[in-house]
Amino acid sequence: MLELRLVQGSLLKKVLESIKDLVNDANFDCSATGFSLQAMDSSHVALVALLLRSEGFEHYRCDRNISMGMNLGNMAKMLKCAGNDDIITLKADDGSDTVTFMFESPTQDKIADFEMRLMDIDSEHLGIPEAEYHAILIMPSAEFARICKDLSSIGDTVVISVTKEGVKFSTRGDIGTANVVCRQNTTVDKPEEATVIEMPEPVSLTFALRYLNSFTKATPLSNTVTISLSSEIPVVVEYKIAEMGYIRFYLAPKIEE
Amino acid sequence: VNQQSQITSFFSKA
Repeated sequence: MLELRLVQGSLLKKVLESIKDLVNDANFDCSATGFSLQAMDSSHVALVALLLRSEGFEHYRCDRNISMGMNLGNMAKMLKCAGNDDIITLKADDGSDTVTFMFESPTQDKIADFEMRLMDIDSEHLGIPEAEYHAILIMPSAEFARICKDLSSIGDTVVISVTKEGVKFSTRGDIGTANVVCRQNTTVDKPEEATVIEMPEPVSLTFALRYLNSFTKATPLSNTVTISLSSEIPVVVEYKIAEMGYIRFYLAPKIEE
Repeated sequence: VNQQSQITSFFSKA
């Protein structure tokens, strides 16, 4: 028996909006520690890892580890029917091939339940090694989204270079080139507006902008985004989910041949 | 030219 009750149902709505266009079908894994997902996009260039810890749920019952295969587009369609202030409960009986989403309005005067068929998805879990990053960038998530959007109107790949001066996002295309430099700025009145660069050593990597733009769909989840870079390994773009967990996007770099 | 690499060449099957 599985019953997860999330008072801040809008978090789950936002999570689905941020992954449904990147990944079609995925397994949600439920265990005593929490509700998680790990899935690659169809071209195996990007990977998303989601964790919602059990403590973040108002009620978390998971009698045994269970993996539920879902079509994320259909799941998003059902979650769109939940109000932003609704409490969302996810229920599944042992051995059942469906999952039920229950939406309760804050005043409990409206209760809806949507039942979705589960799928069999054979997805291998990948081991993600803990890496020492050459550069860690913490910046306002809206700013990062704006940079990715603006640069993708000029070119389709971005070179992200981190030096002690700051971080530079560069692109080039048929119509010309664009460079955006963000300097470390911690003299802001609100901490979430700061741009922090921890850079043990300079690094420069090239990525496809369309994936970064897809990752920025998670912007509504957090005011800040953490971008961790190391030479020759995937970048990690992480959005914290209100002291419940995180959503991490990994993107393989484009490498000089 | 920049060749797009794949996640699976960095993360092995657990």
